[in-house]
Amino acid sequence: MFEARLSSATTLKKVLDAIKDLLNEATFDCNDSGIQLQAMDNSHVSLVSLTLRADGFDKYRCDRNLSMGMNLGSMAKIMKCANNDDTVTMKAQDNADTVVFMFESQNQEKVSDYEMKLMNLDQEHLGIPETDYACIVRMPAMEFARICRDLSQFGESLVICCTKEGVKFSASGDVGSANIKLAQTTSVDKEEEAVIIEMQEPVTLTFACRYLNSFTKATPLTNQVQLSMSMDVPLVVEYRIQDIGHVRYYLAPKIED
Amino acid sequence: RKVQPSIKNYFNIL
Repeated sequence: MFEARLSSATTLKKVLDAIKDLLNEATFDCNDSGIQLQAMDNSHVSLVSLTLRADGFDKYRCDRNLSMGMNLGSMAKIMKCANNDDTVTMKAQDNADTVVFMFESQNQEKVSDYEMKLMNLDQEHLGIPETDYACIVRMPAMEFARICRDLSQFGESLVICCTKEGVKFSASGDVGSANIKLAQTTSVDKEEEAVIIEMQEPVTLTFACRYLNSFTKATPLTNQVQLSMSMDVPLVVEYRIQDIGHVRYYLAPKIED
Repeated sequence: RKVQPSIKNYFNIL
């Protein structure tokens, strides 16, 4: 028996919005420590890794490890039927071929359930090595989304250059070029507005705007985003999900042909 | 010209 309850459907709606741009379907691996999802986008360029810890749920029970392959388009149709303040419960029997989403209104007067067919997905799992990154940037998630959106207009690639002083985002193309520099915050009044840089070595890397823009669909989950970078290894874009886990995106830097 | 490598080039397939 698997059962996971969240007191507000908003979190699950936001999680789904954060991954469905990149993934059409994905396997939710459930065990007694929580729910894990790891999947590459269709073109195998980026990797999405989602962790929802058992202790972050209002109720969580998972008697046996369970892998639930879901069509995220179908899941989105179902999640659209939940109000933000509904309680949402996901339920499945052991070895089931369906999952049930149950929504309960705050006053308990409306209860809906949606049963969705599960899929057998043959997905490759990747081992992500522990890495000490040369630069780690923490910045407002909204600001990062804005920069990716703005600079995408000027080119299909975004260059991120990180030094001790700050981080510079650049794009160039037919129109011309664009640069946005963010200085490291000197006095932190509001932590969620701060730009913090932990640098071992400066790095300059080039990334595809298209994927960065997809990653920023996770922006509503949190105030701050963390970018971890080293030369010649994938960028990690991490959004923490308050009290329950995180979604991380991995994207390989573009390289000279 | 820069090209986009697959993420599979960086992580081992388990």
